[in-house]
Amino acid sequence: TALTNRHGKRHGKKSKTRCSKKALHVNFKELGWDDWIIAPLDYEAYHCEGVCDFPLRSHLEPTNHAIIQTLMNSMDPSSTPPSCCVPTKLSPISILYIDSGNNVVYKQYEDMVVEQCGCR
Amino acid sequence: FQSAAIITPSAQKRNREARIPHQDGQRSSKFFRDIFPSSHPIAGHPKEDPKDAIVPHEYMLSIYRTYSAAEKLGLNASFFRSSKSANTITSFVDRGTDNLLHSPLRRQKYLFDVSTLSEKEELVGAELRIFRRAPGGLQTSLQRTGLYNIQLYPCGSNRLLASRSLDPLDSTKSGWEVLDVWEMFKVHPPRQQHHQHQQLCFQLRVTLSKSDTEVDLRQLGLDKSGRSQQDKAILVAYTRSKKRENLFNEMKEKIKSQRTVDEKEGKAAEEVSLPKRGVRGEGPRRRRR
Repeated sequence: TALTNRHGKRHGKKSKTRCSKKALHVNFKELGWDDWIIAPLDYEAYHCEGVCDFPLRSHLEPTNHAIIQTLMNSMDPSSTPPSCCVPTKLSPISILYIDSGNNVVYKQYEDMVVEQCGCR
Repeated sequence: FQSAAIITPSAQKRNREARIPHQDGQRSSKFFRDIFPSSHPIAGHPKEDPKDAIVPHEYMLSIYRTYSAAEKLGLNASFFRSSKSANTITSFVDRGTDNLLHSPLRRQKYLFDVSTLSEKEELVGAELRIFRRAPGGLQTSLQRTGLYNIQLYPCGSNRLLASRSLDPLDSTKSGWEVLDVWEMFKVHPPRQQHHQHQQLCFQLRVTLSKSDTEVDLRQLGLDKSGRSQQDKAILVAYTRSKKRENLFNEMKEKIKSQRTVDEKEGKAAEEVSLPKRGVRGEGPRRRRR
């Protein structure tokens, strides 16, 4: 307990995690899409979660607008909501599926996996 | 197809194990079985006729395997020469049957329904892949020198579309013949027979290179009888879409096509079950909503 104190965690107040990338496992079979998706049957998509609080960290690569909005929110939370924790960099995945003509198709779908999160 | 597989040592071991020859000499891949277990809905219930069950060709599985492995390494699949910078690769399975009127088999037709090929996507390449079976017992008559000349034409035209030579020694082993047919899309855009179905038709013949005599295609294992789905010829179209593909588009297309199939079946079933009109009291039974 003494150790956590030294790290400056405040007692009794649940600290909200800052904006960061979290796990999100997508299972096409559970979605009921496996009648047309051959592969993959599941994949790791990740998602962004957490607060964008003042001051914004540089790795969140905020836009100038996000910096202003976060500043306004920190001064008067009732006047302006905080900026949003969203994916800022995404990558594609390959999907093998059956199209409406029952042909087997390979396609590279963009923006399917979160690589980085940021505040916008 | 240039082997572009990026195989990790463990996969190498797995791949070596995976090449389990089937009784009829067909290779199958454990990976195929991994992603296509018999419980998979697609394998589980073949559409209409078991013969037409939707089974991906090994070529499509190897494309998926190679490019998804490249993605995991942060490489963009469209950089591979074999993908021709396409981000969509569609395989259409041959719907033609042997022309049994002629015996011996001098010509072979290949018919493809390419109606799902999107006009919004740019076609960057197309090839016809034909599986040549090992000819089996007829081999003796083939002991000859000189190459075979495989020639491909659009149906109803004698304008040579593509050709390649085949060594008699190679013809004793089974293998895939790949012919570039991109030209076909440029010169003969798919004919609109019905506004839904766009057909592409190819005709193939093989001659002896030194003379123009045509060879019986059965001797070269190019007949179609008794082929499994994975041994049928496929037309592979490489397309590139500039616009970002929306995952739900495929879903909507699927649902739409499924609904039309259901409606057709419903109508047919209704016609069969409706009693003939004209006899009082025997009119159609009102269907409970």
